[in-house]
Amino acid sequence: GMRVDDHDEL
Amino acid sequence: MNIFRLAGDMSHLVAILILLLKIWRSRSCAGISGKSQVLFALVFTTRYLDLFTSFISAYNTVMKVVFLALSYATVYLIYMRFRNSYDSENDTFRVEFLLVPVIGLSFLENYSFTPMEILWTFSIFLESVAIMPQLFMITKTGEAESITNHYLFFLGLYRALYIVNWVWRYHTEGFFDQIAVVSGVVQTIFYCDFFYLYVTRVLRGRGKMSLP
Repeated sequence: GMRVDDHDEL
Repeated sequence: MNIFRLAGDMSHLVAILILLLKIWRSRSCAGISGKSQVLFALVFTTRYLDLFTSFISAYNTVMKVVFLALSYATVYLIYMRFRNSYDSENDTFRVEFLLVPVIGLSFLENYSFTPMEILWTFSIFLESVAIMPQLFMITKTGEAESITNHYLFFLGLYRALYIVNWVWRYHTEGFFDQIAVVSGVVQTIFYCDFFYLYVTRVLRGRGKMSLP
């Protein structure tokens, strides 16, 4: 899963 | 970071610069939907609030600041500096028809029910439909200048490259951002019809093209 506090895309 | 993601970001940057330079050099924003540009400024504003809360990389921070600055500069040129050339009579898409469902959906479908996440989700959903006032305007006036078509082409290319990036990331990192991927695919579909016309008409030398 992904961490919601880490949107690394623009 | 992979080559598809980087190329996607660069296409996005090129698209924004093409539009800004077109308006600046011609001293005119004729044929450009100010509404779409306000929506894109809203997209960047609500998505990049994490500039204040989390540091990802220098590249990430710089690009966010550049996108924000360029989008506000574009809105400024359209509504302030060259507002006499703004074609408001043909920029009549009802933005509330986009905003209301997008706000509703971002409250229903998000990764966590916090203001930051809801605004991030809102920005992702809004980006997928923000070009609609521009496409509506082209349909209404029947044609667009070739430079506007180049802008739309690079914007569509950016979306297509992001999809390739997600396929790559899924296979190499197991990364899968469902909200971004689903709305990204929806967004890219909006450009398919345009892509077809762009390749068959603009690139074959007619300069201008009209949408049916």
